[in-house]
This record gives sequence, C-alpha cells and structure tokens, in this order.
Amino acid sequence: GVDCGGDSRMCCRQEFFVDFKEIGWEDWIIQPEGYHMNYCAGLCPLHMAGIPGLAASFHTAVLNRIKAASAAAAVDSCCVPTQRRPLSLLYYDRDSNIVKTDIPDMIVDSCGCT
Amino acid sequence: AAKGTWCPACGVAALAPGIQRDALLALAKQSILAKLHMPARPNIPQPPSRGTLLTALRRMRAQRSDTAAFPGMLQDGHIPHLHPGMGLQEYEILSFAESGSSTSRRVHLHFRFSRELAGSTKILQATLYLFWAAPSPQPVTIRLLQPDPVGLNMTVASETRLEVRKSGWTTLDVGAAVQSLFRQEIPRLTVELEVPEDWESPFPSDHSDSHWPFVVAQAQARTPHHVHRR
Repeated sequence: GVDCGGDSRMCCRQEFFVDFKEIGWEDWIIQPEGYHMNYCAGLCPLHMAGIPGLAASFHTAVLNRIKAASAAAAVDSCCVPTQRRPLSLLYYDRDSNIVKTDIPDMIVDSCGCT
Repeated sequence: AAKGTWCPACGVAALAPGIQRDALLALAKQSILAKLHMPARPNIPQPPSRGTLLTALRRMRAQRSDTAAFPGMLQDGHIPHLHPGMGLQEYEILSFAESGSSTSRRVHLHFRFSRELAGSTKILQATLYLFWAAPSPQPVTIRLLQPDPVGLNMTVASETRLEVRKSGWTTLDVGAAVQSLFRQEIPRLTVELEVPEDWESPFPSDHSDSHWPFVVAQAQARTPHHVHRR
C-alpha cells in the first residue's frame, strides 16, 4: 500500500491519529494513548482497478497501460482498505470495572483500488 | 480531494481542513463508542486505587499461567491481544467488590456489570478472588445471591461450604452465576460470606487495598441472532 504524501491524488492511506487526551477521554481509557484512525483517500482510475496499492511490477504497469487504453466504459473503482488490524483497548466502564477488549478491523494498515 | 474542488468519489465539496479534522474526531468517538456498545463515554465515579489494581493483577498472574490480557497490561505499557475466539470480539472484565451490609458473622459484597456489556456478550468464565485472614482453620459458607425476576428479593443461586485453613487468597468459579446474571435487567452479583456462631470472622476487617475481593470474567460478543423466515 501507499501512504499519502502532501499532494497525493492517487489511492493511498491517509494517517490520522486521535489523541485521547486531546478529546478528553484519557480519564476512562487507560491504554493506549490514542487511536490511529487512518483512512483511504484518492482516485482509482480504471487502469488502477483491482490493484492493491500502486503498480509495483513491470507486468502490472503494462497491464495498466492496456486497461487504460481499453475502450471499456471508464468507470472508476474505489479506494478501500486492503489490510486492517484490531484496536486493543483497556478502559473503565461506568461501574468502574476495568475492561480489556480488541475491537476488530479498527486500524487501516493499507489501501488499494477495488 | 484538493481544497475547494469536488470529491470525485462522493460528490461533496471538500471540507476545509479544520472542519475535516473535527468531523474525523467526531467519527472516531462515534466509532469507538458504537463498538463498545456504549451510548456515551462513561463518567468514572471512583476508579480502584492503583494498589488495589496492582494486587489484583499480581494475584491473577499467580493464578493463571496463560498469557492473560490483564497481568501484562500495566507491565510494559503493551496490551497483549486476547485469544481470538473465532474472530468474535472478546472481553476481559475486572470487577472490584462494593461493600454491602455486614455483621460480625456475615459479609455482603456486590459486583456490578454494565448493562451494555451484559446485553451484547456471553460469559466464557468468571472467577471470584477472596482473601482470608484466618489464624486457624475454620468453616465458611459462600452464597451467590441474585435478584429474583421481579427484582424485590434475593435468591440463592449457589452455596459453597469450604474449610479456610490459613490466611491467604482463595478462588471460586462463579461463571454460571455471572452468566445467568447477564440475562437479567440489573447484572449485579451479590456474594454473602458467613461463618457459624461463635467463630471469629475470617474476613479482613480493614479490607485494605491489598485484600480487596474482585471478580475476573472472560466474555465473548454474542453472534447476532439470525431469524429464518419460512
């Protein structure tokens, strides 16, 4: 997958960190200190469709050129997460119990075109 | 999309950076609360003291050899993952006792569980940890009480008689009692400890940090019920 740079326009992963202290949640969330709420953004023109992340090989690049030249209706595809992992939380619930849980698929590790 | 242009995928004008950040923070809060089945962030009445917490973690580590989630949690700032049970979200809950009515021979302890959690999970196992300050062996009766369906009286869910031989921690499996509580309106477990007449109470009178009773429960998200229509 590709991480978004300053002026990325193609499909990439945008990092976004939520600091629990900044949102006033540090009193009830014991660990961790924040949440990497990354998300996918950018364009997925037809010739990029179906390629997770950017073309990395010559073969893929040629395939892309063929697709781009094809007369098929140019319908863009979507930039979506291709790898995600759980968010492990340790927190106080409203009865002051301490709860530990792993919320699945909360952190986006990489993006790609459908 | 670049500032000021239209987002090609969703056809909405790109948000100004400040507004976009606020929108993402609001989305993060909403997403975490929804996954924890919480209507809003909890207000913490009184978190357990650090001494109570650390004693409980040491006790649990001593009791269980597996890589339980809790004991590792405060050690190195790393939170070990729970055992992935078939991909369903799992929870480990540490609940400290609240003191109830007590006499010289009888002590009541209350353990509360949140309704959101009780409504969306099933208990895999639950263990009660008790500390005795008994200079000599003596009999003790432990009753697990729970509100009757109407909620007016307490009924005995189970009764265990045991011989306390010396001072120290002991554990009792309360999984079945907590599981049945999780189906109640008020998921609260009451534990009654009683000694026979003329026996000295083995319950630590000071109930200091290092002897506070607690329950550790493992729970797993309930799979959503599929209703099949014929």
